Amino acid sequence: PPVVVAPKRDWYKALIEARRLI
Amino acid sequence: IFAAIEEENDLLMTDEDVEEMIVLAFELLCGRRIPMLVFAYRGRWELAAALDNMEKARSEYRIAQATGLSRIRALASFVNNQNLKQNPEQETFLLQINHSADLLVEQAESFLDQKAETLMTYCLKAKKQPKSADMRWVKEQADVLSESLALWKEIRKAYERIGRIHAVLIKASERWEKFISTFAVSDDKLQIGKGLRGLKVLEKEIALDAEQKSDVCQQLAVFLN
Repeated sequence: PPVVVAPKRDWYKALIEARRLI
Repeated sequence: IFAAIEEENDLLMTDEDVEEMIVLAFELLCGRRIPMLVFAYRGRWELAAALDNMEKARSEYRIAQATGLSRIRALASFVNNQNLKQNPEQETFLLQINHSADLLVEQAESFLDQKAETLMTYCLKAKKQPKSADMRWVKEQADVLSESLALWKEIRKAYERIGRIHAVLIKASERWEKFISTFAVSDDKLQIGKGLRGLKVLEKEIALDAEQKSDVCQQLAVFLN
């Protein structure tokens, strides 16, 4: 089976930054 | 296909699986006879139980694998829809849903990387010049990112489950091997008896008679209509 890494910190960071802006 | 039957969940079947089932149905209608071997075991209950456990673990493993793959395909379809939405006119790079799981995961990962980076860069710029920022775009992109992230977590959960079930399967098959070596009468001799006990191999055939063909045709007509 493929290696599915944990969700990356960068993904969350971008989301948090966007939510903060909105 | 077996996973879809056992779980009564059509989504575990791919389009290719459906195609193969339809081809098989038409072959049977045209008179194909499919020979098959059936294995059955009668004898010590410990052995029967061990075999049962192993088969159960094997089928759960198959279901887990199919589930994992269908989760990956769900994310790949989502990525494709987003790419199509973004560039409705240009030729867009689309993920091939029938590609291997490894490749799809890799491509989905780079989609998420790219989305996050673009969004981050835009947000940092928008912070400096809030007046010219397109907030609707930011919200849209954030929604896409959070939805893909949720799908990603689903995939991860499914693959962790595959790992756990694989361990169970290995244990069950070790148990089976152990029983086999404990109860084996002789290691290298095949014993042929009256067939009351032991492993039974039956030859059977899958074929349709006229009445069954008519039943299948009726059902197919409903689907095709």
